[in-house]
Amino acid sequence: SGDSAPLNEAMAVLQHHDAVSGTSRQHVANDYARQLAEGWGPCEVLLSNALARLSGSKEDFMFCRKLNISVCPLTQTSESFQVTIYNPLGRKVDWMVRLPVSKHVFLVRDPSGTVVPSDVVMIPSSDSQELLFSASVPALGFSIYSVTQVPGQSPQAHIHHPRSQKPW
Amino acid sequence: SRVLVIQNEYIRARFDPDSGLLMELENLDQNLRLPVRQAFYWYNASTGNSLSSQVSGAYIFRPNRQQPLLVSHWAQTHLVKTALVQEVHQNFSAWCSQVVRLYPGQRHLELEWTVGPIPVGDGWGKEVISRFDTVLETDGLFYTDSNGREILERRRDYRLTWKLNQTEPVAGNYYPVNSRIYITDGNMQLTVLTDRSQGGSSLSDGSLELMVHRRLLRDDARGVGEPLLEEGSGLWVRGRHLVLLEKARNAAAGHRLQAEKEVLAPQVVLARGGGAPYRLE
Repeated sequence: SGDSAPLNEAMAVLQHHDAVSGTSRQHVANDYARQLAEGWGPCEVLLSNALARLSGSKEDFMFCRKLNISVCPLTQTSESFQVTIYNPLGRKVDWMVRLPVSKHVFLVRDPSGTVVPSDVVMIPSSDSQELLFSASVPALGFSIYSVTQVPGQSPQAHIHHPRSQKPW
Repeated sequence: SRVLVIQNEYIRARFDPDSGLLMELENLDQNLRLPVRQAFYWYNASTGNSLSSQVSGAYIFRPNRQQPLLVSHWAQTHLVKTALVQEVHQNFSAWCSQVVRLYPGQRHLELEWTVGPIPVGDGWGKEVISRFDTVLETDGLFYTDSNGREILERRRDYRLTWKLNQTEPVAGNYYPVNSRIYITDGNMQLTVLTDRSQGGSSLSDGSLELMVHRRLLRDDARGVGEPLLEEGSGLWVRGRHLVLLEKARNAAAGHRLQAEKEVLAPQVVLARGGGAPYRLE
């Protein structure tokens, strides 16, 4: 069973001005980060149970915490996966989803099973690429998109050659 | 032409062909065009001087001179254009890069900056800023938010509630920015939304800056007892600034709606799929 209390507790501790403004010693700042990270785990279980119940299917939900640096083992190795996007705003939003993937072409379907436009963009000066597609998510709700790899096709590079400016 | 351009239905951004820096922003929808030069700079952290022994540290921001130094005059750029995104990757140095991005239907320019590990081998603490310089005649005024709610007017070298004798021309004009900072000439408004709280200011007319990262070598004698200096090679930080150029009279609608989307951004949860059907009963 999940539990949001540890994360609540960590957030409560982090109301201290040292946590808000970074004026603590390093080992204290590290401990603040540890408390937050320990709080995420049981909260993710809670979220998974809620999503299983609301979506009607019991999944092994994964939370990729390093999407901002294009790291997500599940999307980078799987030939097919599900993307659930939860929108906490009180209004519908369109949101560009970016997920690190392997060097393939993918088909993305929206909750009604319709294929939506997607792209695989190579990330310059790195050998990784990201899958992009625009998701429409209802107010205070979630949408589930499914992604499947198209066998035998590779993404075309979209990078226009690097332009090394004249160094002054 | 050699000018690098990315655009969507609403926004066009041009980059200087020689330096690779952003040089102009256009709001195609409202027919606005503003030369905007954005670059990264760093303040050299003070270690105390003849005026005051105060050191720049965790509690105190105190650069040792008024002018920051450019991280780099130019950037190596990569242009990526697909149906779903147009982006310019700018590489300023080994510890400073940025991706300037536009998605279809987006009314702001997204600047995803990555800064760090800040090198301190030269013995200098560094306080890194992203600065936007424009021709807007702002008359010493700029605006910052208070926890995303009230917008406060700020005037350079001035305090509303007491007669300020300004002794720190830079730090004395820095204010907390929780979600946005903007400048306006009454006609056009340039707003920068942040994805976290940062220090910000406008130290000259038409200019606005946000501090994105710091790495200092001295303790500022205010109680922490150690410098703001991560162990090892140091942290590198990635964040986003969303830049909006709008008519002053309708700018609030733009930045308020976008800031809500930024603060309450959708959360992504992944799964392999094909799980067993699940019913509470």
